[in-house]
Amino acid sequence: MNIFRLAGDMTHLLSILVLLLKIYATKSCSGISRKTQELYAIVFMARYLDLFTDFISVYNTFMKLIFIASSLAIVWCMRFHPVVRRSYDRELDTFRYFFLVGASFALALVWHDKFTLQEVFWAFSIYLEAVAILPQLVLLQRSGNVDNLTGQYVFFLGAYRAFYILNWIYRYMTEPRFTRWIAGISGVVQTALYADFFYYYFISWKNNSKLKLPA
Amino acid sequence: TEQPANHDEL
Repeated sequence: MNIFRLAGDMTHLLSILVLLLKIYATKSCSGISRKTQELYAIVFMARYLDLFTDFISVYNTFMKLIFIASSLAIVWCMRFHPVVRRSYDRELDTFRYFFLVGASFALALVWHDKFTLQEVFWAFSIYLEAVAILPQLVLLQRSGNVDNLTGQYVFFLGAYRAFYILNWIYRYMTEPRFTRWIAGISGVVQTALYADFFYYYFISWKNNSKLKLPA
Repeated sequence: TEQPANHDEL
């Protein structure tokens, strides 16, 4: 474990806490893409198939359980919670994410570390996570004004993978024969997709103005 | 020895 990876995991956890706070405090999920939340639930379930077979550490197992439980809880809230579900922007959250799932799985069948069920699903989860934010970014562009907690949620979610890139660079430099091409390349693509969001987020922070993404 | 778990990250 290095400081970059710890910062990445803590930032990721923070993004989830901010989203839970937004939904719990405002009893609303307006501005949140349910499709992105569902994609993340798939990402975690596909990536942590080894949850009960490979024990890495208490921290690792604990965080995996947190990520799976929180993503499923958020999807449940957005679908079934009597109050929260009413504020879902159904007519704006229309990204056809089936293609993202299909393309990620097809790529995982071609490019993986080992051709085993666990490794193919792991690669699938890496590729799917890289594009999982797209429905959310599209929703932000369509929904005009973005409330602070939603903006912070997306910012931390994008920042965590940037920390992971620093972590991979650090491990590449300090550990012999360390390579993570699948996660590394996907991580760069994932972080690049946030580039324009980060720009407008920085502008809104500098001008102390409302975050607004151009349509 | 077992190859180090190459999925020690989240």
